[in-house]
Amino acid sequence: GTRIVYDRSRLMQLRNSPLAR
Amino acid sequence: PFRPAPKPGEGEHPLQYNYAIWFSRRSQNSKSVQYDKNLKFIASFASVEQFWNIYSYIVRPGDMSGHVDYHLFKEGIRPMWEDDANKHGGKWIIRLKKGLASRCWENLIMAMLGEQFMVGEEICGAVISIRYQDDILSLWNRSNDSTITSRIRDTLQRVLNLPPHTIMEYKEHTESIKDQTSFRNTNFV
Repeated sequence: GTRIVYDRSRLMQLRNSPLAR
Repeated sequence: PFRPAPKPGEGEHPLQYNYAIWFSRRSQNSKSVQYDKNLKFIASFASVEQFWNIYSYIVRPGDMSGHVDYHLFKEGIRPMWEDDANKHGGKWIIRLKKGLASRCWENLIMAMLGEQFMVGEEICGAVISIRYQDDILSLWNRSNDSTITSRIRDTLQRVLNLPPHTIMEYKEHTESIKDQTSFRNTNFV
């Protein structure tokens, strides 16, 4: 199946989402 | 006690695998204490948001002193040589000058969680070991197939952005069990 891939910049972007706190 | 990762909540971004993070600190009389008795489970997570949540409250490895390790492994794999997922595998070992541990650890685990290694099911987990002189970063994989380990090395070099001439060494866990060098990740005596 498809793998769920995130590059560094996407992970950093999600770090700032309200759900990550 | 171990707790499985919660299901990703509404709007969260799931990871390819669930992971668990563990902590260990060498006690004064560590020789008599089994390795896994020192392993403290911190948390499991299944999404990017859950990961950042946990990451933001744990102390960065470079800010810790003494003889401590963080172990970040796929859920279901114990950070021990004897685990079925590890016993035929090995690890890349990278020695880091003091001051680099936090940044390199963060880069490594982001690459692992984001599936940047492109080696299928091979990756088992990562360890950062804080020591008195150099710190040690390691990435564990299931097999010692040289095509796979070379691919892992190439990705490590790319994502870690290490100083030139940083030495990388691959070691099979069977060798570690035999020679008992490096730090122990086992109960085998």
